[in-house]
Amino acid sequence: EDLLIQQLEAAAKNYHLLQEHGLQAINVMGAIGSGKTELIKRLIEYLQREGIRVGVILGSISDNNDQQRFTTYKIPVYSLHTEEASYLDAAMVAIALKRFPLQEVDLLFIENVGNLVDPANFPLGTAQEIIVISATEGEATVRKYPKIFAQTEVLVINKIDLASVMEIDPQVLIADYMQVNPYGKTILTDAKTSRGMEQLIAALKI
Amino acid sequence: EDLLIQQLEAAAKNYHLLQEHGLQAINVMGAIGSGKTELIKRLIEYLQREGIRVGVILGSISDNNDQQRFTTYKIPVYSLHTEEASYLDAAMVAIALKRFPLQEVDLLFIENVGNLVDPANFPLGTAQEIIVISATEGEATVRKYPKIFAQTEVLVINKIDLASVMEIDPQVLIADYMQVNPYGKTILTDAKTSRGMEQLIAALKI
Ligand SMILES: Nc1nc2c(ncn2[C@@H]2O[C@H](COP(=O)(O)OP(=O)(O)OP(=O)(O)O)[C@@H](O)[C@H]2O)c(=O)[nH]1
Ligand SMILES: Nc1nc2c(ncn2[C@@H]2O[C@H](COP(=O)(O)OP(=O)(O)OP(=O)(O)O)[C@@H](O)[C@H]2O)c(=O)[nH]1
Ligand SMILES: [Mg+2]
Ligand SMILES: [Mg+2]
Repeated sequence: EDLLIQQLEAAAKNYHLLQEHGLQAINVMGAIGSGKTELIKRLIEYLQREGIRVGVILGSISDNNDQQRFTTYKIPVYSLHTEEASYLDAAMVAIALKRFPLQEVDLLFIENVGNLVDPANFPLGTAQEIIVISATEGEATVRKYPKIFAQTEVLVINKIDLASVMEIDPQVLIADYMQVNPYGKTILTDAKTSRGMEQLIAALKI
Repeated sequence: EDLLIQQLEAAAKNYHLLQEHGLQAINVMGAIGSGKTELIKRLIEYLQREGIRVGVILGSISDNNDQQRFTTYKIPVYSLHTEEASYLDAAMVAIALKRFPLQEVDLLFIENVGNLVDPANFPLGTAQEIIVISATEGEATVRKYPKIFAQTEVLVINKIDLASVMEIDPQVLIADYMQVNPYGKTILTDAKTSRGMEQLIAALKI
């Protein structure tokens, strides 16, 4: 119980700091390799055309991460190494926010570590959260991890281009999500071709 | 440090119990939806033809799990619900082993929770370990989670049938694995068609 209160208080601090800077922050959660980075790249391309200044905080376990995949956008990217934790928490994000040039961005993507369990217990203090799963994981993902899907208002089913070759019906995932989260929004995306980007931008109220 | 010793001692207890029963146990780790269950099913089919008696301990977070996918084999299957933990540990496995009909099996698959971080820190006491990743997660999986790949002697790259449509080169993953684990074995599999099963059986010394 004490641990939960600590997490909530730390998250609230981050929330207020972001509000003070007029920053919209989005916690991008999801399974390993589901396409979080690719999705963020497509969103950055879209948003830069609209003149919105974007930044990224990138969570990872090891020094090997995808920081270089953002170089082309010339935006602030901060790598947050968790060392052993398989999730980001509010305290780690607080450290990152201290070192981040908050005045240089309007929108901040925080890419969480690939994990469908722990991030549900560690609110970061972002205004929005999305969870990115891949059609290639199968049809059972939502029902196997009900807690995180019940708590997250936007579900992205990525790699939708591979659903038919895998004989996966995305409607199964959507129905399972509606069952634990009747007001949640589902977006089908192919992050390699930008399919679904406009609906996602709308769902995120950007 | 104390925690690590506790884990090692609990794992050692499981190891001795399994040895006493002449049982070969295999810890099947991997990413979410990488094909662990499908792979175990193909292995069971192969082994049953050889007259080997198989059992499964199935780790999961929620009550929704894949226990029914094994019904057709008429083997003992024990579902181990972790509640909150995103990994199985030796203590949980000890409880499962107490309730499992150990005298009825020769080979025991323990399907771990989908996670490439925590299981590296929680030995279960099995004689063998394998890690199952999917080609659909991309080429970066091994270099992003070096610890678990350094510790695990058999790497299975599953869904190899989808590597070319995703433009993934499995040789990248194999090279990254060789770098952290020079003696590790890599097996390419398609768990839907049994491709790679014989090499995997050989690598597991079954
Ligand atoms: N076919 C297809 N491939 C995709 C799609 N999105 C991402 N990929 C590929 O999937 C692999 C993983 O993509 P990433 O963007 O690195 O995924 P991630 O969730 O950021 O991965 P981690 O941060 O390591 O957990 C890469 O090879 C991508 O090119 C998609 O919509 N369709
Ligand atoms: N194309 C293809 N699909 C596969 C392969 N192996 C498994 N699948 C599919 O991938 C999805 C997930 O397979 P599972 O066996 O449930 O994977 P898992 O690792 O046990 O999943 P969790 O236990 O939930 O983490 C299912 O839809 C399978 O049919 C493969 O080699 N090729
Ligand atoms: Mg990424
Ligand atoms: Mg499974």
